[in-house]
Amino acid sequence: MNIFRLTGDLSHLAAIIILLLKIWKTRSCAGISGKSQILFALVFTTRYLDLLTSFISLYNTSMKFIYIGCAYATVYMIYAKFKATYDGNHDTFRVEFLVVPIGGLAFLVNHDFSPLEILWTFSIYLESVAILPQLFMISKTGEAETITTHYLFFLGLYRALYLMNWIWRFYFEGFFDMIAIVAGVVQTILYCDFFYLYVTKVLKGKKLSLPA
Amino acid sequence: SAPPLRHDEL
Repeated sequence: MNIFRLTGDLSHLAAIIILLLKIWKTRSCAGISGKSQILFALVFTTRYLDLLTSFISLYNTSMKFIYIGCAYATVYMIYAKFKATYDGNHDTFRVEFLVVPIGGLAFLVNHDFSPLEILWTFSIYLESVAILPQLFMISKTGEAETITTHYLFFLGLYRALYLMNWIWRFYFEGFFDMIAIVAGVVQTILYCDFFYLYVTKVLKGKKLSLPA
Repeated sequence: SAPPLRHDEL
């Protein structure tokens, strides 16, 4: 464990909690892409199946349960509890165009052709594009609530911190995982446009609205 | 080095 990975995990946890609290407190999921949240639940489910097979640490296991629990709670609140506030008309990204090719890619490019490893690879690839429905929805509605931009900021920051974690681990441990690194770079690049708007607008107290 | 198949990251 290193400082980049720890702050990355905490940033990820902050994002997940911010979103959960936003929906719970405002009793509304307006502006939130349910499709992205379903993809994140799928990412955690396929990545954390090793909860059943191997124990790494109390931290690792507890964080996995928290992530999975929050992800499903968020999906439940969007599609069941606060379904009336779900903006389905703007959440129209064709996720099948993501899931199917990524499923194929996971079969072709992986570290080991075993079920758990292929599911882990699928999860890594899927996570890198899982935010697209959310970014697409914001581009369609033309704006985002400020709390939603904070959610996206911490979510994007977490993988950027993981990139630093992988540099650290390569330098100090000689560890590197090309699949995770390439997917992590793609994932972080997808946030660059948002990061620019977040820093130039939201941090200056303005509302995030598109086109700029 | 080949990555460990036991993934220790979240």
